[in-house]
Amino acid sequence: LGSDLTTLGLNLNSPEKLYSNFGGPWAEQPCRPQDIDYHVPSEYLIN
Amino acid sequence: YDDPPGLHEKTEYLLREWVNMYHNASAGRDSTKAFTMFVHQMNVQGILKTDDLITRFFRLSTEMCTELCYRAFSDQSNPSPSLVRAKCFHTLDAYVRLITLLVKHSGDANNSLTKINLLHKVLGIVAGVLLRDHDFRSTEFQQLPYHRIFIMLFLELSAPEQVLESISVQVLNAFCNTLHILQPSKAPGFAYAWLELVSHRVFLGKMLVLTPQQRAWGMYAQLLIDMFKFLAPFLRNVELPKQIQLLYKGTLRVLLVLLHDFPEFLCDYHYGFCDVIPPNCIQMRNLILSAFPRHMRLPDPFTPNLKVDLLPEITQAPRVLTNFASMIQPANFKKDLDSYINSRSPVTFLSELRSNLQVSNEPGMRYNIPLINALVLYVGTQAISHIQTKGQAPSMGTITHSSHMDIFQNLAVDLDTEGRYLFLNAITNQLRYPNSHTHYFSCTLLYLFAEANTEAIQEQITRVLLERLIVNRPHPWGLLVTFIELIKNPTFKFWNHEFVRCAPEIEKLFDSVARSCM
Amino acid sequence: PLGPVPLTKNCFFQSQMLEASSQHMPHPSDSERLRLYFPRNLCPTPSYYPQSLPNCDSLDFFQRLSVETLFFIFYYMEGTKAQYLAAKALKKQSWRFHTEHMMWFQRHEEPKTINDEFEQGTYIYFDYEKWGQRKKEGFIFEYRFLE
Repeated sequence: LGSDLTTLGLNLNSPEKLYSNFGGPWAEQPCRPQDIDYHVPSEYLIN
Repeated sequence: YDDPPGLHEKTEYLLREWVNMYHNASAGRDSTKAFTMFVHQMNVQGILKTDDLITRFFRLSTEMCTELCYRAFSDQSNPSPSLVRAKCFHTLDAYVRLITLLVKHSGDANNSLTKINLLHKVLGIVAGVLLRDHDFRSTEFQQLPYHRIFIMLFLELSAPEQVLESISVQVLNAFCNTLHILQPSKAPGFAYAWLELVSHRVFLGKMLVLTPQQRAWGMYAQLLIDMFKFLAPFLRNVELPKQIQLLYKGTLRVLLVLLHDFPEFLCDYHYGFCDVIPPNCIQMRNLILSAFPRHMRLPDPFTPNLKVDLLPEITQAPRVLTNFASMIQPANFKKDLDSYINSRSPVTFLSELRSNLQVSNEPGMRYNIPLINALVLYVGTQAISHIQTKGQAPSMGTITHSSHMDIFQNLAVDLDTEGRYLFLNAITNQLRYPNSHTHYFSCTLLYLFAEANTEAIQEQITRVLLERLIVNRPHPWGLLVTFIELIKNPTFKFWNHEFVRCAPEIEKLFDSVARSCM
Repeated sequence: PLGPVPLTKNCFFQSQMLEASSQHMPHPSDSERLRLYFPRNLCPTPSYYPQSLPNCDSLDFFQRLSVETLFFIFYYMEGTKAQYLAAKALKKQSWRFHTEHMMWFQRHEEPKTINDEFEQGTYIYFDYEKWGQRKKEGFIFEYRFLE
């Protein structure tokens, strides 16, 4: 009977696109902001 | 490989040098200062002198990087996976930056060809090292170094820089070629990493959103077909060991993201996907067939007295980006088919039809499924245009008494249970969102039910619909509308059939669906 | 009515290879830059702890965070979307990033001097080494260092 696809950790009712925070095929959660690499201004790369 | 003497040592020296320079604080923004100095060293060592030496340098470097990772995996003093990863990435990320800078700076700024050729070369080398490693190490193979090289190289080449944006489509093409070469059927040990790469958020964005005119959609569809082909034999048997279940569930997640974000993509390529997804893999196929264009508002299938043929979109043909007509082989069969459609001759066409579709006597493998799918869609689309040239629209009245319907009725009667199941599946695969295909094939299925000369055909039509309805959501709109019509419309005398009461739970299920309709 | 189809030898090999590689699945951090301060080795917390805050990647979520939190995110999660959003939220609260000191400054009062090159006055700045807000009088904020 397949599985309940609403339990795969994806917010299928989200008005936003899912792909930009998609954590990957085995992630139970979307990516958090601190997980997403971003092309920030180079001055921010302080370390 | 008969590497020139000393090349291995030179490469090791240079790689070590580069890793140190890359991590040195004075490397400068994006390591450009370090790179300028390092290219000089590569020149001094003669590495950049010939194409052959550059190729050897990259192969040796890739092998050294992966070798270092395998040593880190086996180093017992490093129990923590994150420490092992940090150690591997220390070298791998430096190596990727070197590749990126060489690609960016090869040839002059606007000569994208040299850049892309170098990228193809490097990706091919890494893929070659991976496949050899995969074969050599077998179950000891580890995907991590290759996964890291590919994803970090892709992310580096996706940076918002003018020189990279001007070659972004070619970069995507190069990566898709490489991923196609490394598809799960070719490197099963790399399959999990492969799906991670194919479904990475940046890759999805580049392939399905940022590339203009959807030029990368066809490449992406090919990658999904590669995955379906790999899963097919296992899904076909519904025998999913844990490792396959994991990959299947991961694929479902990716498809859900596509259904939610890019339904038009699934709409356009549904045919090719359903051609390779096994007929019994119901939920994954339903997921694909449930996609509908975002601008469309679907009427509730349970709406009483829903007038499907009055919906504005019902006369519009959906985009089908697979050339299904070309899949009807051999050529003389296609010629006879066209001739029969146009003039109902040769008369023998119908009696020979089944033998053209049958490929073996092996139960469960008797028929050429892609050929049946292509034949059904081809004859159906021919029928629709034939009806429309007469200024009519497909309906229960206009689809009958035609060469097209002769073919469908012949198939319904002449095929055995297995063949008819595949035939009915091919029709039911077209029941999607409101469009002319959905409407025509819905009418066809109901007509075949009404005109069936044995109850077995009617039962099988019901089974094909039912097995798609009892699985977990989502369900395609056209499937629901057709089933509701079947059980609601007294013309079909659905409730009179014995099989409706073949088992208490089946009877209960029909009653519950009927109640939701009423 | 299709029934099972016997798997080929190659399928068994593929399943075996898959089984072996399922022992070392890709980790989310394999697709992300190395995080110096916050590696993503998720420590599993009880499921009743909030696993991911709704709307946590939106600017208005960040604007509700305290200034200290925003500075923490900015300095410890560099190169990520979180750092980017924290910087935007700080600017919304009239903090300005000095690209040479690599610190955030906020006017404490109207500057005494303003011209095309610089402004001078008393500022509050966040010192990431001593980790705290400080006041600086007579500071010259040269616009060429304004991000």
